[in-house]
Amino acid sequence: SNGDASPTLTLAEHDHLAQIICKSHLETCQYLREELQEMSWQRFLQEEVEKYQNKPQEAMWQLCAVKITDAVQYVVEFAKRIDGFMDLCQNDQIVLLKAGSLEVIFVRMCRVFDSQNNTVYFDGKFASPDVFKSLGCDDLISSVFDFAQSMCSLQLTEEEFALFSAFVLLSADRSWLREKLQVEKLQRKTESALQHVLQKNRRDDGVLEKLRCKASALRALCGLHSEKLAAFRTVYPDAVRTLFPPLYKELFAA
Amino acid sequence: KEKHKILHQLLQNSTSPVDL
Repeated sequence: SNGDASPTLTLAEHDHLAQIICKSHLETCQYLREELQEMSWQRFLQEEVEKYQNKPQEAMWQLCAVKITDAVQYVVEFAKRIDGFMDLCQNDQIVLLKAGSLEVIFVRMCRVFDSQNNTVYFDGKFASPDVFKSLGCDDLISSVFDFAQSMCSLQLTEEEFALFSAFVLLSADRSWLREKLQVEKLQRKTESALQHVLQKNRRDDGVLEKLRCKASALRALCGLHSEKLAAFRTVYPDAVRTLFPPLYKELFAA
Repeated sequence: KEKHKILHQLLQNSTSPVDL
């Protein structure tokens, strides 16, 4: 690297960076693809779907908040293992995780998404959008499923998923960053390694551009999540205060 | 730091849920 915000990496450096990020991703991705393929036939029966649909709204929100909180902890570990992340100042580590952890979770969700059946792995089995009906936010759920469907159509490899997740997490345009240039440098290196891997995998030239669009779509999804949480909190302030995991509140409801 | 106590702890911890 020449040390500025536009790093020029050698092929070997690109490969090395891609390998490290892919290793970090596989160590912290919660589910391996092989495990998921074995579980793909386990779909919720109609009576199980109805059980979720009949849950009180606050109980279903709590369940989803718990699942998201579990996933956040794995994203934090992923971040810690990205070369250079722990060298950033603590303020910036927190800013990036606060803004990007849910975005990475939505990217990771595409690995546990069955595009043929339009189902996602949730609470032990594959769930269709109607499982989430009692949350009372059909538009958010359908946007999340549409996003997963469209990400799946790109058929990313694990290495591409890993680099795209790191690229999203290292977004240098988040508000409140103190050392923006350092983050920018890391993000550009990651983007460059992603581009290198896409070329190596002989992917269509447009894939990187499509991934940039997906990064904007992720921001919109997270914005919608915040809106829905704020609306839910207005109606059920005590449920958020007493039932939601402290880490979820720290990240999304502070 | 106080506002993001848990996140701060997770970043400092050498053992994590992933390792356990």
